Amino acid sequence: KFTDLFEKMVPMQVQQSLSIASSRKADLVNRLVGKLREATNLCNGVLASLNLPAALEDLSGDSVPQSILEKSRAVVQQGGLHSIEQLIKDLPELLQRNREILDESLKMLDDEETTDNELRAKFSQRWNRTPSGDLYKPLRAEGSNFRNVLDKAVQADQVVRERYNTHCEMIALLCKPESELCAAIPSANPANTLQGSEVVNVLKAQLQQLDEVKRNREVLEEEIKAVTFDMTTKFLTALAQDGAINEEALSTTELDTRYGAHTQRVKQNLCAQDDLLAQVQTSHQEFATLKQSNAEANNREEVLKKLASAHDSYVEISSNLKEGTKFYNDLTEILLRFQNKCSDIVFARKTERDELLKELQQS
Amino acid sequence: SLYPSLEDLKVDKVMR
Repeated sequence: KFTDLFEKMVPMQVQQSLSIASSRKADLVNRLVGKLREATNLCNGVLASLNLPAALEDLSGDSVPQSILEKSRAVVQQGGLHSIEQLIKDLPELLQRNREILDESLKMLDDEETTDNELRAKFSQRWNRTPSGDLYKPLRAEGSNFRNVLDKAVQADQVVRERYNTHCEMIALLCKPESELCAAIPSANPANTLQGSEVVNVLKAQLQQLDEVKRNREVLEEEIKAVTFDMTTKFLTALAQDGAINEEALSTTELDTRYGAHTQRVKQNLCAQDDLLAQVQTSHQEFATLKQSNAEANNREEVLKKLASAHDSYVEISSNLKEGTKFYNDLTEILLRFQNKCSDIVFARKTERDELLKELQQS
Repeated sequence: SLYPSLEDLKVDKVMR
């Protein structure tokens, strides 16, 4: 198992030339590899700035924006369309109930006043009690206040109903499960209609070619690193033949031979990338303008805006209805008290009338 | 608010 320990020993001149040659080779390799890496960074930077390939990837995505999902959940939690539908149906009945109480109360006053007037006409000054008309003045004033309030409530009901009619469709949509909601929104990404369109196919193809260029680069880099470069024999021969070593000439010639093809391929690779990046930028320009101007995009915006305002209107309508229902219920209590007052005074007047009539007949 | 207030209607006027 003999190993010659002095195998590598060479003349000093050769040793010096070898070290210079190796640093030349290192510079060349570093420069080539550096260019490849730099090109890859540039390519990644440009694609990132164009949001590629992400913009192309979510073409098939049709997701509902998070904010809309939250609004949908909120509306469903509050009972959805059904709960406000029911309340709106109740409004006319609540109104009618209050109207009837008020009308009955005023009718009682009217009837009693009529009999009082008839008796006054019949007995003239002998019918000397206060006329009902005078007595009922404050009650009638109160009655007209109630009528005004009810007229205003009718207008309020109308406003709520109109608001409901305007938004009920969108509110219903908002209450749908996410999958239906998603399907009902015109392609969440306007480019969706661009899917399969020329510009998208071209852009995809260009990105694939770019990927290939990048992959080639990796292979190229490995090959460059793998190149063997040993000047020992050349330098030894030169020294033996000429007595001197023209390191630079010998090294550059050898580097050209060994790395010429790689250098050429690096250049081609970089040119190929430059061309492709220019093409990608033009295609992306077209893609972006198409995306902007696409009628679908506008449609999507419109629907999303409507969905958002549907949520806001739902909240408003719910509070309007709560207020309206409370209004009618509170008013009913007040009107029932008013009705009691009217029936009490009418009852008192009737009792008084009967006594007066008895007196007159006896006299 | 949308509906009229009932505050001034709640107070019962005293019959003289």
